[in-house]
Amino acid sequence: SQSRNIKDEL
Amino acid sequence: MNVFRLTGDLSHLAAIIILLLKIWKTRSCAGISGKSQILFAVVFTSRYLDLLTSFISLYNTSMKVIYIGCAYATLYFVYMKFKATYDGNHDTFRVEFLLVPVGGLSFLVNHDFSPLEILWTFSIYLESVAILPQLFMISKTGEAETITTHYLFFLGLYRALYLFNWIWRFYFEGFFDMIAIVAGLVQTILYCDFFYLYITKVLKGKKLSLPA
Repeated sequence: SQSRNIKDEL
Repeated sequence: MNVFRLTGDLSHLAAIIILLLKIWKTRSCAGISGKSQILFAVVFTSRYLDLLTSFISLYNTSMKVIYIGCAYATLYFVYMKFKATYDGNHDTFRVEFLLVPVGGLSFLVNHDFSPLEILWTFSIYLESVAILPQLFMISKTGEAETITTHYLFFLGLYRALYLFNWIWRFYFEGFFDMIAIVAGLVQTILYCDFFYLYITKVLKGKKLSLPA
């Protein structure tokens, strides 16, 4: 899902 | 990575370091809300569990370790080493009024009903309101040490910069995360009153005192 990417953010 | 996210992370790191230095140099945590610091430690712990499961980059891992380390070091300073200087009488915000709604919401509104995702969502929602005990304490004491206002400024600035990071990522990468964006907006809006006082008072060399 789209939130997968945000896991590269702190 | 983009310039907004990098400066945002550095602003966040600056805030955390300023707070640690303030307590260490003055050997006092007067004016600091221990409750907010507990909430921040919970935010980092629940968000960075993926340290154990996935490696993204050296930068990502090292920053997470630094954030968690500094958060618990701050708790150690406030509740143990400099406990005598902790102003518990003014740090009276009822954090259960934050934890229960945030906990419930993270179960209701999330991207994926998996433990890690719910914990991440919980940490995002909690971070957006974690500063409230600190702002409440300042409103009760009616003032804040100048170094504490610098801490709050960089802490508020970090998520404001992240908002620009998300605009950048939407425009260039076609990516956005509504949960992080809405929570980040709420978080930044909560600082607006403080930002106004910081810019109109502290930056003019005055002390930050309330009522304005």
